[in-house]
Amino acid sequence: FNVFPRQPTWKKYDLTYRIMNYTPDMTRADVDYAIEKAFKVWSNVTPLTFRRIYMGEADIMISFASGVHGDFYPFDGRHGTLAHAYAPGPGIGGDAHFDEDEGWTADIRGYNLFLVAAHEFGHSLGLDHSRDPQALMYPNYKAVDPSRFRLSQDDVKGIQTLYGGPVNRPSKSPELPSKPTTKPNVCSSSMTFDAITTLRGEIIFFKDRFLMRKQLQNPKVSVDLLSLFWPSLPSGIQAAYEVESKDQVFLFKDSKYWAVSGTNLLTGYPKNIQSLGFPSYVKKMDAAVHNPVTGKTYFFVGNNYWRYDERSQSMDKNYPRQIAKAFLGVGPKVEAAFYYNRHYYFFQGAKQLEYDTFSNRVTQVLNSNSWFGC
Amino acid sequence: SYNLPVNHGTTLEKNLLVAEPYLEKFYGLKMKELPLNKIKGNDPVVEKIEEMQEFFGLEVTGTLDSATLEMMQKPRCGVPDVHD
Repeated sequence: FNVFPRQPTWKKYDLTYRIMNYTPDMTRADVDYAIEKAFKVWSNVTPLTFRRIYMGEADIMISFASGVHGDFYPFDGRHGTLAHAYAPGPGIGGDAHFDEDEGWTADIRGYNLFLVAAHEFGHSLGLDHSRDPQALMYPNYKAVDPSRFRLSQDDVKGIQTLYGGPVNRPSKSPELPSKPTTKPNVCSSSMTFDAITTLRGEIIFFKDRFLMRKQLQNPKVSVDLLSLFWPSLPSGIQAAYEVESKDQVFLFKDSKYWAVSGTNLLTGYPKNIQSLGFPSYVKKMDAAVHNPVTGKTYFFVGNNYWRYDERSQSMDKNYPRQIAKAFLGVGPKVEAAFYYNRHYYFFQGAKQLEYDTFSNRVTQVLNSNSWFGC
Repeated sequence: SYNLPVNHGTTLEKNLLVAEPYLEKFYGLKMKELPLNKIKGNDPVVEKIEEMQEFFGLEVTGTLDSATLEMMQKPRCGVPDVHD
């Protein structure tokens, strides 16, 4: 990746944009969506946020123009130069211009506005052209299916060099407390976990920005940064579960959730948890666990839990129910959970309850870090 | 204009019509400032072609070969690839 000379960046995280005019090639709604989605490419991997305004001077002014359009860099008719943008700065700084003589589309015919806009907004944020042909910031247009678009590692490294990862922003709101930078001591007697899941035969323990990987046949535990595996995911994952039959792991934070297969982030995510069938008052998950025998997934929120049928992809009826009443000896709340060999393992603070799913009762009370051979 | 070391078989004028504006726009070639006293080996146009070939990972020949011309005609972003 490259950055502009003298590395201009925005000195704030919350940026504004304004769409000054529209191309007749696409509906207004399609233009709005393409632009919003293009900004999301960058907000997903940085602390940056992009808010649309409809009047006055935005940080990033977006317009369509033909030929000479007042900035000494005239467009050149069809093909050739498709668009250009300016590095962060006052006035024209950050602005993005699109050549109206091109055929703009919302799919892969013509030039896809989302793909070109995502590239130009990389410039608006301070990235220069990359020599990596797989990078979004490569100078030449490459027609890819927008629904399968993924930011390359080159692009992620570049933008995170300028602005840091998704949670590196100084905490301006209480829900973003500053995260510890030192690795967690898994053998501490007060060790707690944010979320736990299995993943292709390993057990993954999530804590702040870190994850601990435990291979069942190997006492060794490795502690890594979550962003090493999933750079576009935020830290502070709150719930996670694996659906082994689909080789998918679902990760939850606040009202969003992602699906990964190994280290591959599946397209179409993040989604909102409401899409699973939760009532609107549910804002976040405490824990989740999937039972591969019944095909049911249990979501734990406060004192209650919901049950979701993975086969029919729908929430079962007559929920929520109370955790303490359904899982005797467990409750009232659950902080993390995973399934292994006919048992759920429920985590509450520094305690862990082994729960037999056939006899429906707690069979052992363990320390939360019993898996680490401390 | 300069006698570029061009592969045989391509018409120089047509190629230059593609190359010069591209190199001016994206690689900072200053056509108006070309040195009058050309010393062997310091042909700015050749240097810019080599710079562009190097950026795109093409074989650095300093000539307007077909791969280079093809790359110059791809639709692309208007921001230059190199900056002063």
